[in-house]
Amino acid sequence: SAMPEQYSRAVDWLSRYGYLPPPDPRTSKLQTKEGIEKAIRVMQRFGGVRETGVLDGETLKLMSTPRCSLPDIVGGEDMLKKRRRRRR
Amino acid sequence: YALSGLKWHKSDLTWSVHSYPTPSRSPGLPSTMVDSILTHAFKAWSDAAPLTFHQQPGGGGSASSGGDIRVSFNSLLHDDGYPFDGLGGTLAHAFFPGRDDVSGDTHFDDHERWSYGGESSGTTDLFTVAVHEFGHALGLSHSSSDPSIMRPYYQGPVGDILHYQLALDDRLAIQQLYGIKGGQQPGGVDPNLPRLPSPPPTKPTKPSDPSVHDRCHGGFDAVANIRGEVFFFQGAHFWRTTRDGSLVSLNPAQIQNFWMGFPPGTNKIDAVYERKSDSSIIFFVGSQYWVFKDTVAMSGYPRPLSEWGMKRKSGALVDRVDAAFIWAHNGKTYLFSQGEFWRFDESRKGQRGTPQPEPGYPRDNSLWTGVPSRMDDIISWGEGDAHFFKDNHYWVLKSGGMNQDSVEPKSIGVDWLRCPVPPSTSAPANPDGPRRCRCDLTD
Repeated sequence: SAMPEQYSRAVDWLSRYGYLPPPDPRTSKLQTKEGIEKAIRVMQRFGGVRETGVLDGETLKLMSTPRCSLPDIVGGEDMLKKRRRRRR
Repeated sequence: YALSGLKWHKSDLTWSVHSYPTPSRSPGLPSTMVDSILTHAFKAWSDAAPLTFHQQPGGGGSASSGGDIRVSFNSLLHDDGYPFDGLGGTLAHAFFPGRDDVSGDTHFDDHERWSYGGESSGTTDLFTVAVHEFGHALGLSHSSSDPSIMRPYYQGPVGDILHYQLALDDRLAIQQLYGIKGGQQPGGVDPNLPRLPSPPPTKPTKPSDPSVHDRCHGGFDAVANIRGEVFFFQGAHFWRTTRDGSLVSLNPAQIQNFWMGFPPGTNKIDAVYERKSDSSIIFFVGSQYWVFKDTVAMSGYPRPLSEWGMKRKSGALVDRVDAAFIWAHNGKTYLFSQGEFWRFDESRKGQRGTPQPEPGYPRDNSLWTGVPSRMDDIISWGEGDAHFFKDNHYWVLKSGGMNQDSVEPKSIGVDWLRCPVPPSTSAPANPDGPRRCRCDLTD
């Protein structure tokens, strides 16, 4: 099972690639356990590994695989929108 | 494939290179070779769609010059809001098409050790990553399909760049945006709008006859705990309850519309369970079994049930399975047939890859005291308790217990399928010749 540090890094990874909504510094909102499990499942399905909902070895290995830095799930937080907000 | 929703509204595109890999990190890649690799990466896309790419002089890296797609090799913070992270991790990124200054820009992390061809240890094949990033610069998002160059993870060189061809998923994606080479432009009347995929042929919905498929009457052919949801199979249909206990629909779904791969006419499932080792789903139908990966049957199935090596005490081969489940108590798989059961350790496979019964089996179902000896099916649920289903009732053997006297039958309809509580009636007959009196359900 994942160590706390790995877990924290994984949540950051999930946010960066669009599987979790980005943290909101104004509200310090916590991600729910169910939300994180669901995000891990989506990530596992997208990456073609066994869908367990937990940070198993296979999932952690995939998260450390070199990759493109665009998000996999492009929602309201895609790069262009972020850029426009940053400019404003 | 997935599209970003953005595309270039022209087919003649220009590109330029504004910086090259640092020679000390990528010694095998002089600028002329980088230009050649990138030219071939663009060609992969222009081979599949009516696009042309022309290189322009790059110059000093001005964002306002250099054509539509500006390529550069950058390190760490590079003034686009998306810093790179040194060697490994993120390799590159590109901006989708549009009218922004940054649209089409394609950045490669200069801390990577870029290479050309081969499988040199610790290097990253520039051609492979460039084809992927140019896909973004043309409007494609990440794809989960395999094979697809638009998968987000780097998986090594794609091979000979002179003869490289996009996978079908990628060809369909680029043709959706820009049309087919030598063929029609996409979008019909308005070429600026992406063309929608052709709808599948219409398939009339056959409404279920509620008089035939009443979940509240019970009598299920099979019950299975699959990915934490419970499926109740009856005839050619099934009901499904989610993890939180809610019923997905009051109406049953057709097995063949959800579980793909059964032959036409399959109208009864005998038993189902989800294999622990790889989450495959095993269906038993008559004297055959299927292995499903998710909702699709794997190739090579059905196979004969005889591969499981189950023989009755009489020596006859088992020709059907009544119930199947993995007992959470010990992780072993149990198959039941006509009053006898067999135990399997699925980590030990036989010659054909199917597990073989453990020694000492079959045993009589009567060993599971207090529950029906001829059950419809069994699942592990909750804290690992074994749930035995028969007609419209179920019995729970607490975790690890096989021999519990006081097992009260409960209503499947009420507890699992959102049925009204029935008026007081007599309880089902004690399944194994009662050891004691039984009261009705409400007493």
